[in-house]
Amino acid sequence: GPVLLQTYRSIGDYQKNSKYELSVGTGDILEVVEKSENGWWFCQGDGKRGWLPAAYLEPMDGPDEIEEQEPNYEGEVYTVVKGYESVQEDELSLGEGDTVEVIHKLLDGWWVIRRDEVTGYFPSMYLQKAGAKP
Amino acid sequence: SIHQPPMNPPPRPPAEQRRKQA
Repeated sequence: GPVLLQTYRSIGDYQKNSKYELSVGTGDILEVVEKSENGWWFCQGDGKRGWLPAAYLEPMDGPDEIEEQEPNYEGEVYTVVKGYESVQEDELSLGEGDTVEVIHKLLDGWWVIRRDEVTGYFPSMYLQKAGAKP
Repeated sequence: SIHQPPMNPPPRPPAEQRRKQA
């Protein structure tokens, strides 16, 4: 049968940085085709298709549609596969090869992680589950 | 391929949503 795609509304203006992304304005309606764990969602709307940051999208079906995982305060061990320098004060700066504990996997691709008792946000794109093959 | 997500981390949530999360 037909695949029913979830409908989302853009909550901000987003200007694309590559041809594979979409530019949207606040209030634009989009269908989400694929949700990547790194926070980029493949969307279609108004005859266009491309990637959008999940952080700019809210579900039309209402906020009771819970997809977000619960935090895991014990932490799940991940390895940093690409270094990142914090831009905002609630982010962590880490180098390639560092080991961290993932506390909360947020859909927007910015996960809450802990290292040396310090907690902050880090791009999930630069993390890999410890022991996993790339 | 177009079906590969961008190589850079997506931007953080716009300010309005960050307030809602807090």
